[in-house]
Amino acid sequence: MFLKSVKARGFKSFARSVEFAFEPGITVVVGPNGSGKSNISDSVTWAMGEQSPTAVRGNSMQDVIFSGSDKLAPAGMAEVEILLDNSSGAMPIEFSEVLISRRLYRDGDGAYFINKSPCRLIDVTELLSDAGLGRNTHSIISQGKVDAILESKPSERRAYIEEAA
Amino acid sequence: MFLKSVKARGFKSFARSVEFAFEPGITVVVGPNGSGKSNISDSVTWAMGEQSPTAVRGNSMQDVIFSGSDKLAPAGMAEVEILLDNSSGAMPIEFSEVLISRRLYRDGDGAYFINKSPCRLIDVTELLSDAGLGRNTHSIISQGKVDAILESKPSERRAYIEEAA
Amino acid sequence: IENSFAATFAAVRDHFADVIATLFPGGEGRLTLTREEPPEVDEDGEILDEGEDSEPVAAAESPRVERRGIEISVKPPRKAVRSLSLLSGGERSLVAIAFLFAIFLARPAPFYILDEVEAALDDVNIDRLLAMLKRYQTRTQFIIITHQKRTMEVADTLYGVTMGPDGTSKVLSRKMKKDAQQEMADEDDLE
Amino acid sequence: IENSFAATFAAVRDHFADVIATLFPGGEGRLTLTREEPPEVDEDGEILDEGEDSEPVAAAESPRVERRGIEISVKPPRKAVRSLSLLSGGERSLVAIAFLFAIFLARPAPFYILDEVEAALDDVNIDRLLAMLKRYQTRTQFIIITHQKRTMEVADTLYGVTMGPDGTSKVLSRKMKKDAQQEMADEDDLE
Ligand SMILES: Nc1ncnc2c1ncn2[C@@H]1O[C@H](COP(=O)(O)OP(=O)(O)OP(=O)(O)O)[C@@H](O)[C@H]1O
Ligand SMILES: Nc1ncnc2c1ncn2[C@@H]1O[C@H](COP(=O)(O)OP(=O)(O)OP(=O)(O)O)[C@@H](O)[C@H]1O
Ligand SMILES: [Mg+2]
Ligand SMILES: [Mg+2]
Repeated sequence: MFLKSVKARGFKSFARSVEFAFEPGITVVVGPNGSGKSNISDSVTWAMGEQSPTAVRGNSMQDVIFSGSDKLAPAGMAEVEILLDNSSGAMPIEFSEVLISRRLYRDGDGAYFINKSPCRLIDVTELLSDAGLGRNTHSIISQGKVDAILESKPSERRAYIEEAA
Repeated sequence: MFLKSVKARGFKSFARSVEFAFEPGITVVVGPNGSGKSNISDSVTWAMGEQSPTAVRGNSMQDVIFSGSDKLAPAGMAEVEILLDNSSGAMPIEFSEVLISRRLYRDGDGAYFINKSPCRLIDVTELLSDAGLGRNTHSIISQGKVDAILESKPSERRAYIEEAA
Repeated sequence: IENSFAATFAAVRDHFADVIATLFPGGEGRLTLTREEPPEVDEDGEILDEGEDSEPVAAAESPRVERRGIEISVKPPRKAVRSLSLLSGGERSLVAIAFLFAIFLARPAPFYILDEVEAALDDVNIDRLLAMLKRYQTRTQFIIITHQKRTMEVADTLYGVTMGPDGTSKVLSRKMKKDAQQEMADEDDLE
Repeated sequence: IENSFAATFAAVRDHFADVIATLFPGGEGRLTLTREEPPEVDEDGEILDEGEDSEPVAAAESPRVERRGIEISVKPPRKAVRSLSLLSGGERSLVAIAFLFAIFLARPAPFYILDEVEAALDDVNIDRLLAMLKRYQTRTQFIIITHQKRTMEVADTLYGVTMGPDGTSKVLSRKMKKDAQQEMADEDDLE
C-alpha cells in the first residue's frame, strides 16, 4: 500500500487544481521558501480527517480555503483528494485503489467521500486506521515538529504505541 | 563596545577551562551536532544573570554544572566570565574593560563579580541595561527560537520596544 | 488490549535501541515504562523524575501496565546520560527520529511525510539518516520536503514547487531518478 | 516614559518596513499598535483580532498608548496579507529576523549571538540575510552559530568546536578571514 496521488484545489496556496503523482520509494519535494511545500503535507493531514485548525497552521478551519492573491479572488471551497493504492488489500474494501476526498465551503459546510461516495468522518478515520494510518501513527511529521515527541510527557508518548498496537 | 571574550569552566560540556576571544565584525562558530556550540550562547546568557533554568535548557539551574562523562567526574562548580570592551564608555564605569563573572556551586550557592569584585545580581543587570543589554533586547537568539516573537501576544511584544526605549 | 500493548512496546523498545546505535554509533538508547504512581511535579508542574531514576519495569511483569507512560533515555557516545532537555538541537532531532523509526519498524505505516526533519543536522548525521531511509525504502514510501542538497540526491522522484506570478503554488517538474542527477545542478534556480 | 516609548516605536516601525522590503523584495511589512480595549478571545483564549482589522493608530495621537500591544502584519510579494500562522517556516524566520533587526537599527545592542537562525531559509534568503549582516557589521558585533557553508563564507573569524574523546567540548581552531577561505574546503572534517 502507498500514497499514489494528492490532488488539491482551492486548498491554501493551490488556487487552481494541482496534482502530485507519487511512486513507492523516496520522493523528495524542493522549492523556495513560501512556495507551498508544507501546504502539500497539510493537505494530506486535512484530507485524512484532521479536526484541529492549528494542526494545519490556521486559526480557524476556513483558513485552509484559498483566500486570494494580488491577482486572484478568494476561492469558495477547498478540496483535497488522496488516492491510496490498495492492491495489497490492507484496507477492508474491495477496491484496488481508495480515493478519500474532503471538501470545505466558506460557510463552514464540509463533506467527506470514499471513492466518490459521500460518507462521514468516522468512515474515513476507521478505514485509515485499518491501514495503519491512525491519528497517532505520526506518519506525517510537520515542519519544526520533529522533536515534539521529546516535549510530550511520558503518558502522552504511550498513545504512540497504543495506536500502533 | 563589543564582547571581547568568554571563558567557561565546569559549565555544561566545558569541563576544563576554555576561552573564546572575539573580534568586532562577524564571528562564525561551526562544529558537529552536540559539540558545544549552543552551550557557548547559554554561557553568555547565564553570565548576564539569567534566572530561569529553561532559558539555558535545564530543569534546574544546577544542570549547567558539568555533570561528568565516561572519563571525567562531575565538576563541583560552574563559572563563566564575559569580558566587554568599554573603551567607548557606554557603561557607567571608569574601566576600559568590564569583566562580568558568575559562579554556581553544587549546593546551590551562587556568586556574581564585576571586575573580580563580588557584587549582587542587580548590579550586573543594571550595568548591562545601561549598555543596551537588558533582558529584552533579544541580543541572544537561542537555537530554534528565532520565531518566538511571532508566537508571543501583541502585549508581550511591547516589552521588546520598552526595553530598547 | 494489554497483551497487544505489551507486545508492541517490547518490539518498539528493541528497535529503538538498534536505531539509536545506528544514529549514535557508540551510544545507547532505552525506552522504559514509568512507575505506577503519578510523577512528582515541581511548582511549575514540570515532571521531576524524568530520566535515570525510574527503574525499568519489564512490560510483561506488571498487570497494571495500562497506565504507564514511556520514558526515553539516551546516552550519546562518550557522554553521560542526561535529561533530554540538555541534548543539542541535532541530538534531539536524532532521538525523535529514532523513536519514530522504532515505531515504524514495529508497525509500518503505508507512507511517511517528513517535512525538513533534518534541518538541525550536520552533514554526517544527515548521511546517517539518509542511509536509514534508503535501507527501508522498500518497506514503505517516504515523501521528504527539504532544502538540503544531500537529501535531494537520494530521491527516486524529485518534485519542484514554486510560487507563480499570480501568488499561487505551481508544480514545476517531476524528474525520475535517471534525470535527477542532471537537474540537481540546476536546482539553484528552484531555490 | 511615554514619549520615549512612542519615539522608539515609531523608529522601530519605520525600520521594520525597510527591513521587510529588503528581505521580501516586493513585499510590505507593518507594525501597528493594537486598540485600547483588551482583544476578544475565543474559547481557547486565542486572540481573535490578530491581523488586518485593527486600525493603525498613530503612536503620538493617543495618551493611553502605554497599554497597547504591537501587531505585526506582512504581505509577501504577490500574496495577500494573512495571519502570521499561515506563513511558511522560512517566511516566519524572515519576519522574526526583520523585527529584531528593526529594533537593532533603532537601538543597537553591543553584540548579537544568533544560533542557527537561518536553518529554515533557502539559499536565496540566506544570501539576503548575510548581505544585511555584512551591511551592519561595522555597527555591532555578530556571533553566528551555523551549519550552513554560505554563512561560514562571510566570517571575519571562524571558530571550530568539537567533542573530545573525553566527552567534553574542545575549541579546535580560530582562523582569521585570510585563512578562512582555505580552511573552508576542509570544513567537512569538522562536520
Ligand atoms: N488560505 C490560503 N490562501 C492562500 N495562500 C495561503 C493560504 N494559506 C497559506 N497560504 C500561503 O502559503 C504559503 C506557505 O506555504 P508553505 O508553508 O507550504 O511554504 P513552504 O514551501 O513550506 O516554505 P518553507 O520552505 O519556508 O517552509 C504562505 O506564503 C501563505 O501565504
Ligand atoms: N551539565 C552538563 N554537563 C556535561 N555535558 C552537558 C551538560 N549540559 C549539556 N551537556 C552536553 O552538551 C551537549 C550539547 O551541546 P550543544 O547544545 O551546545 O551542542 P551544539 O554544538 O549546539 O549542537 P547542534 O549542532 O546539534 O545544535 C549535549 O550533548 C549534552 O550532553
Ligand atoms: Mg515549509
Ligand atoms: Mg546547537
